[in-house]
Amino acid sequence: EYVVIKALENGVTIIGLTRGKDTRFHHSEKLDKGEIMIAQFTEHTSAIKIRGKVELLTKHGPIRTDD
Amino acid sequence: EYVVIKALENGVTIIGLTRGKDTRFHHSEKLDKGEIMIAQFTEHTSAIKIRGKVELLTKHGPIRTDD
Amino acid sequence: EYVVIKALENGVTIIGLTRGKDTRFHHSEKLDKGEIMIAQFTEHTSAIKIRGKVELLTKHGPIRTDD
Amino acid sequence: EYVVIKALENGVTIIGLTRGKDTRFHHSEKLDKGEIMIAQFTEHTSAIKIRGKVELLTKHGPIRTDD
Amino acid sequence: EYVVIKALENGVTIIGLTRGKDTRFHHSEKLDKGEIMIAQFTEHTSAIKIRGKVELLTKHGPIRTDD
Amino acid sequence: EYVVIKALENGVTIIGLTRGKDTRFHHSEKLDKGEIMIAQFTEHTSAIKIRGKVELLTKHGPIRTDD
Amino acid sequence: EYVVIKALENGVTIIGLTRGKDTRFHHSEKLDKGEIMIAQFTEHTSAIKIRGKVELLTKHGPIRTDD
Amino acid sequence: EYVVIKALENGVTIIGLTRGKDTRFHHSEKLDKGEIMIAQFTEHTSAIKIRGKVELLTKHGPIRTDD
Amino acid sequence: EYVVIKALENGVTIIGLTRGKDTRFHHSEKLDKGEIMIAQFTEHTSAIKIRGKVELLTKHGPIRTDD
Amino acid sequence: EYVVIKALENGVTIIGLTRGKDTRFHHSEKLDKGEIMIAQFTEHTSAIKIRGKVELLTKHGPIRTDD
Amino acid sequence: EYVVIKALENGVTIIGLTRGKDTRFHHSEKLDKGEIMIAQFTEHTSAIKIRGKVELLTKHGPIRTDD
Ligand SMILES: N[C@@H](Cc1c[nH]c2ccccc12)C(=O)O
Ligand SMILES: N[C@@H](Cc1c[nH]c2ccccc12)C(=O)O
Ligand SMILES: N[C@@H](Cc1c[nH]c2ccccc12)C(=O)O
Ligand SMILES: N[C@@H](Cc1c[nH]c2ccccc12)C(=O)O
Ligand SMILES: N[C@@H](Cc1c[nH]c2ccccc12)C(=O)O
Ligand SMILES: N[C@@H](Cc1c[nH]c2ccccc12)C(=O)O
Ligand SMILES: N[C@@H](Cc1c[nH]c2ccccc12)C(=O)O
Ligand SMILES: N[C@@H](Cc1c[nH]c2ccccc12)C(=O)O
Ligand SMILES: N[C@@H](Cc1c[nH]c2ccccc12)C(=O)O
Ligand SMILES: N[C@@H](Cc1c[nH]c2ccccc12)C(=O)O
Ligand SMILES: N[C@@H](Cc1c[nH]c2ccccc12)C(=O)O
Repeated sequence: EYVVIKALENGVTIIGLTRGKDTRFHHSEKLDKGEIMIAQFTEHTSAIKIRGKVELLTKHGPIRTDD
Repeated sequence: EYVVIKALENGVTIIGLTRGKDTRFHHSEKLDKGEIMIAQFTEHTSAIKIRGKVELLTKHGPIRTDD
Repeated sequence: EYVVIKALENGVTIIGLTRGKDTRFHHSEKLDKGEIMIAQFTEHTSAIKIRGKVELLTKHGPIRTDD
Repeated sequence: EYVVIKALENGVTIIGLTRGKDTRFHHSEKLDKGEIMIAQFTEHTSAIKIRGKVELLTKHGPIRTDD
Repeated sequence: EYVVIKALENGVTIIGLTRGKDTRFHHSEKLDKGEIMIAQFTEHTSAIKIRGKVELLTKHGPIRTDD
Repeated sequence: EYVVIKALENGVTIIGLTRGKDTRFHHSEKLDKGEIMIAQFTEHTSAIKIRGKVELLTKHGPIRTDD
Repeated sequence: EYVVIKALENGVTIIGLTRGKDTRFHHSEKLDKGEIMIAQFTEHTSAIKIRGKVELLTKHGPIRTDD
Repeated sequence: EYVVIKALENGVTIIGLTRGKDTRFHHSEKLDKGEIMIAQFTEHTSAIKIRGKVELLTKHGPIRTDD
Repeated sequence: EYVVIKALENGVTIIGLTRGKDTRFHHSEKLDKGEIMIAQFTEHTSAIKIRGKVELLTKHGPIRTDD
Repeated sequence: EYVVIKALENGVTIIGLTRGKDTRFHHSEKLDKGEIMIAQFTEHTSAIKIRGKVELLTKHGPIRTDD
Repeated sequence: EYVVIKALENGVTIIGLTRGKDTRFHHSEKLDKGEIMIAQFTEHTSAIKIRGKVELLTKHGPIRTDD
């Protein structure tokens, strides 16, 4: 399972939250406008948090945060 | 399996409920307007509770709580 | 497998029924209007009972109880 | 596999029949009008019997008994 | 795998046939008009025979016997 | 895998052929008009032969023999 | 995997070819007009040959030999 | 996986090619006009060659060689 | 997984490339116009090269090389 | 699982991010205009970052970064 | 999983990139106009790079590089 994130502005942040009993940020990836990140759920990542304006493609359909 | 939650206002809360005999809150993630959380069901999370206005994408279709 | 329950009024109750020979209530979660619960079937929950007005999304389609 | 049962009147009965050589009733759950039960097939339940007026959602489509 | 049987008259009979070298009736469930039985194929049931007027939902589509 | 057979006349015969090196009839079930048999392929049945007028539902679509 | 064969004339022959290094006929089933055979691929049958006019339903669609 | 081959003329040849390091013909089946062969890929057959005019049904769609 | 190749001219060549560290031709099958080859990917074949005019059916759709 | 990346300008960069506790760049592949890279998620790659103008095909649909 | 590559000009290059910690070219296959290569992802190939004008069929849809 992966999601596709296209940054619609500079300074977008993609945050990986830890899998397990404890939930904390294990990595934060910065994207500039037009950059794309394709991120899987993994043994270490069971939730993803996104800050900033993006276009997001998921198995449940697309969603934007620039409206 | 994951769900996609887009906050439509500040102060939205995404709560993870424990898997097992006992059902209690193990984590609560705050989202501000426009932030997105993509959350899986996991070994520790078998139910998710959402407070606040959101747009939610699931395998059974989308649903909003701002109407 | 999970279902998505949106409370259409205050005081909605989501009840988990035990898996196994014996069928009894193991947890009851209260939802207020606009709150959402996304609940899986699990090792401990093989049936779910819902009281109150809700909008429910399932793999067999949506259903409402406020009509 | 689960089915979704919405009671259209008071006193609806959802009966679980035992899995195995022997077929008998192991549990009977009462639903009042507007209540919903979402029930799985399990290690102990290989058939479900429904008495009373319901709307039923299954993988083979919906069916009502109030006509 | 399960099928959904809605009785369209009183005295409908749902018969389970045994799995294995030998084929005989192991259980017969009576349904009255408006009652529903949702029955799985199981370790003990590899064929189901239905007598009486029913509406039947299967993975290959619906079929009625009241025409 | 199962097929659904609705008898359109009396005296319909559903024959199970044995699985294995040898192919012979191991069971023959009589259906009267309006009766339904839902039959699986099993450890003992790898072919099914049908005599008489029927409506048959299969994963490859429906077929009738009363035309 | 199974195929559905409806005989459109008397004397239709359904032949099972052996699985393995060697390919020969292990069984030949005669069908009269209107009779149906539903045949699986099995440990002993990896090819099926059909002689005579039939309507055949397969996972790749229907096909007739009476045109 | 199987394919369905209908001979559109006499003398059609269905050839099984061996699975493994070596590729050679292990069996050749003759079909006359109107005859059908339904052939699986197997432990011994990893390619199939067809000579003559046929109608062929495959999971990627139908194809004819009589045009 | 298999592909379906129909030769649209004489002298079409279907080449199997070896699976593993090393990539070389292990078999080349000649097809004349109107002949069909249905070829699987196997333990020994992880790529297929085609020379000459063909119609090719694949799980991603059809493609021709005679345009 | 793989994604398809077509470079729409020179100097496009496809970056593989490491799987595991630690997230860093393990490989960066340069693409010139019109070149295509088809990249899987692997034991070593659990996220992919793309810089530059591309057309990207994913299981959740296509997306471009040249708008 | 495989992709289908049709060369639209001479001198097209299909490059296999190694699976594992290290990413380098392990094979490069030349295609002339009208030739087709059908290539799987394998134990040794986890990314494929294409240079030159092609028509490419993938599970996410078709794409051309001759525009
Ligand atoms: N550590 C949590 C992270 C998480 C996943 N889904 C969630 C939903 C709500 C809250 C936290 C989470 C877990 O693996 O389960
Ligand atoms: N602890 C419960 C949480 C839960 C999941 N689904 C539910 C439905 C209703 C009530 C509680 C639950 C369990 O794992 O089973
Ligand atoms: N304890 C029961 C609960 C149950 C599941 N499905 C049911 C249907 C009817 C009645 C009870 C049930 C079981 O696990 O099987
Ligand atoms: N005890 C039976 C219950 C049952 C399931 N499906 C049926 C169909 C007909 C009659 C009985 C049944 C069994 O597990 O097999
Ligand atoms: N005892 C038989 C019952 C059966 C299943 N499918 C059938 C089809 C025809 C006749 C009998 C059957 C078996 O398990 O195989
Ligand atoms: N005994 C045979 C029965 C059979 C299945 N499919 C067939 C097709 C043709 C002829 C016989 C058969 C077998 O198990 O293989
Ligand atoms: N004995 C052969 C039968 C066969 C299956 N598919 C074929 C295609 C062509 C020729 C023979 C066959 C085998 O098991 O492989
Ligand atoms: N012996 C070969 C046969 C084969 C299958 N697919 C092919 C494609 C091209 C050439 C040969 C083949 C193998 O098992 O792999
Ligand atoms: N020997 C290679 C063959 C191959 C498969 N797919 C490829 C793509 C590009 C180049 C070579 C290949 C392998 O098994 O991996
Ligand atoms: N090392 C991380 C890489 C990663 C995957 N998905 C992510 C989402 C957000 C941040 C980092 C990641 C992991 O394997 O889990
Ligand atoms: N060696 C890398 C090749 C690779 C696959 N997908 C990628 C995406 C980006 C960069 C490199 C790659 C791996 O197996 O993981």
